[in-house]
Amino acid sequence: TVGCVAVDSYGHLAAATSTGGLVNKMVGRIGDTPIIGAGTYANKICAVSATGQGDAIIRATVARDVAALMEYKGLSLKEAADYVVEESAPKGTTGLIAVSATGEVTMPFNTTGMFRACATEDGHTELAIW
Amino acid sequence: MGWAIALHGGAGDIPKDLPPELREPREVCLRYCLQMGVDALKAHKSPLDVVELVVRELENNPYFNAGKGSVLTSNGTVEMEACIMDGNTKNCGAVSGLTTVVNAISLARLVMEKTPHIYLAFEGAEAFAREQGVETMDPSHFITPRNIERLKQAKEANRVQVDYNTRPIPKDEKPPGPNGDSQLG
Repeated sequence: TVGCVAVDSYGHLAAATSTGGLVNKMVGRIGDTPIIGAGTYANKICAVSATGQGDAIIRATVARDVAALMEYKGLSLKEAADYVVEESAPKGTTGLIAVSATGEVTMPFNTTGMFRACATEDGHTELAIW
Repeated sequence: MGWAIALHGGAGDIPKDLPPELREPREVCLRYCLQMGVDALKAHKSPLDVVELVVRELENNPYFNAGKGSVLTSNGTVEMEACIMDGNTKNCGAVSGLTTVVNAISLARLVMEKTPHIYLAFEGAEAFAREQGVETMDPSHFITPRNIERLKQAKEANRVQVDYNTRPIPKDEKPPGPNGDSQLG
């Protein structure tokens, strides 16, 4: 699975995710990637792209939960994403990338690793696996 | 706080001893895609254009599980899916079950912009792709020797595998609970 989230200097957000699914999956099986609110979601507050074990991500409505925690509980992007990855999604199944309208970035995961990279206007860049 | 971008190439049970010949090409691609996205944001492209641009590049890289390099179904076929969403309008597009479309993410965007729907799948999505004239290839274009091998391993173990599991998920076994020492993901 691959994904990208971006916010421009006006605070406009977008999310995109694409995948081949699971090895040896049944023909016709749909994962979290194309399900709005599970593997992919964006609104005026944040943009989220998730990856990992699709069935667990769908059950936990991962992407929408991050946005909802920010919208209804006033959590920061990092707090919301950390809560969803550490408390909602089963351990070892989920990673996500997210940006907020104010230019925050977070890339938490509860698997062994996640191929990821990010950059912000104030000069921070990161590229990591584990 | 200004612009920001993040991208991923999949999560899972990525072994710490991943050999350099598998780790480095992925890191090179992530670095290239990050720079491409940053340059597009600096050029004031819309976030929608930026995320589509970056995911297209990742789809075209055979080291990632999307587009070329997609993992295989139990029938040894490729079924690709993608989704794109614009935060301002909440417009979104999604596709599933693609077998010939080179960039699923661009077809998802066309679903969002050229149809009254959000989601097209399987033969309907393939027909829409032809109607829109997006680039398509023979399904064999997307199949790599490495993924044929991975399917073989998964079949021998009668399991399904997430992006990077070294130990596939047993089909009949539910993943260990949250406090389990999960090797899944």
